[in-house]
Amino acid sequence: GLTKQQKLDRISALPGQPRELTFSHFSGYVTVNEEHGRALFYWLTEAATSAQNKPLLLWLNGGPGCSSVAYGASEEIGPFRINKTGLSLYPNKHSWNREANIIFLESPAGVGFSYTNTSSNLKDSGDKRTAQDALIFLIRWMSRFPQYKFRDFYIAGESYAGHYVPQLAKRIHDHNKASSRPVINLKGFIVGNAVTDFNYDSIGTIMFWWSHAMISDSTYHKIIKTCNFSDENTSTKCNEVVNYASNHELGDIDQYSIYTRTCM
Amino acid sequence: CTENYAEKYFNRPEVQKAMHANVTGIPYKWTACSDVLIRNWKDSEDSMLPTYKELIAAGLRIWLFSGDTDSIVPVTATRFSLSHLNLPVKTKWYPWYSGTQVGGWTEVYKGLTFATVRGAGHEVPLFRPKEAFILFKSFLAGKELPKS
Repeated sequence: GLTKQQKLDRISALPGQPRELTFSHFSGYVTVNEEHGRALFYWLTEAATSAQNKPLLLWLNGGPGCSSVAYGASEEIGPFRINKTGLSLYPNKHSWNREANIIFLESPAGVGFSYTNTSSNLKDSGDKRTAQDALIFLIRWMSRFPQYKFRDFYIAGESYAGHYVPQLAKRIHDHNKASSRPVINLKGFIVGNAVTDFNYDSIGTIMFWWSHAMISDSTYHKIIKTCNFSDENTSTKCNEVVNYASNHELGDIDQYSIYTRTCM
Repeated sequence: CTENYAEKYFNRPEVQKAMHANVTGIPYKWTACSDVLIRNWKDSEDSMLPTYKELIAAGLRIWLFSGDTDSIVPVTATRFSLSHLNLPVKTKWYPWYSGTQVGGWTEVYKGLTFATVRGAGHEVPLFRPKEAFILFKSFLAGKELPKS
C-alpha cells in the first residue's frame, strides 16, 4: 500500500545491517524552501510491531549545527549502532522504535545530508528559521506519509534541542490554532540535558563543577565574583577565569560524561 | 568515540545510495556537526522559560530529563533554570527504579515532569539505554516513573 514516493524513499537494505529487520524504514529529502533551495534529510524508522497503531516521534539533536543522524539515530535511540570499523551495524535492543515510529531529522540545512543551494544560508541560520523550516518539513512530510496525519505526535531531543524542540512545539501550536482539525496532532515533548536559560544554566554549570569537586574553591569563588551571566556579553575577566578552570582544573576529561575516558 | 564511527559509515557511497542521500552532490563531506553553522549562528533566545510557560498553559505533556554526569548542560543547570518557572509540585521528589536499581530521581510539577538519570552523561540513551527507554515508555504512557 505504499505510494510511488514512499516506494522511492523506502530503504531496502543498509550496507552491513543485521540480517532480518522487523520494521520498515524510509529516508530522503523534503524541500522546505524552493527559493533558496533548502532541503532537509529525514530517516523514518517505523515501529517494530503494530506501526499503524503507534505514535510518531520526531528526534532532534543539539549544536546548533549538530542535529545529525550521528547522535540520536546512530548512538542513542535508533535501531542500529555502528561498529568501530564503520562497516557494519548491530541492533540496539533498547531502540525507541519498539514503542513509536521515529523520524530523525538533519536540521537545519547545512547539517549532515541536509543542504541549501544558497551558500549564504550556511552563515545566516538561527533559531527562528530552523523552527520555521522544521514546521514546513513536517507539513510536507505528512503529505508524503498521510498515514501519520492526526496520529499522536511527540517531539524529543537533547542539548541545544532545548531550543529546537520547544520552539518547534510553539510553531506547531500556533499553526494548529488556525485549524479546526489539525493534521499535526502534537501531544507533548521530552528533552534531555537541555539548553534552557543562558543565565541560570551558566550559574548551574559552575555549581556542578564545584559540587563535583572538578574545580577548586578559589576558582569557584573567582567565577561567581567575576562573571555576570545575565549580561549579553561575558567580560574578558570572566572568560579568563572560566578558561583557567577549563584548561587547568577540569583537566583532560570528557566533559559530556565526566567519569568516562576521553576518546583518543 | 562512536561519533567517529558515524563519520566513516555515512561517508560511504554505498550507504548514501541506500539512503537516497547526497543526490545533488553536496560539496563537503558528511559530518556529524557543522562548524560553519555553529560559528555563524545568528539568533538564539536567551531563555526558553517564557516558551515553556506558554506551552504548559496549552496543556502539552512536557518532560525534562538530565543525565547526572554531564558537565556541559548539567543537572544543576536544568534544576536552577526550572526553579524559575515556579511550578507547583504535584508529586514530591522521589527515587525512581529500573529493576532493583535506582534509575535516578524525579519530581512531578503541574504541567512538567523532571527526572534525572543516574550515571548518564550528556547523551543519556547512549550511556543508560535501559533507563532511557523506561523514561520514554513512561512519558508516552503519561505515567509517572516507577517507584519500585
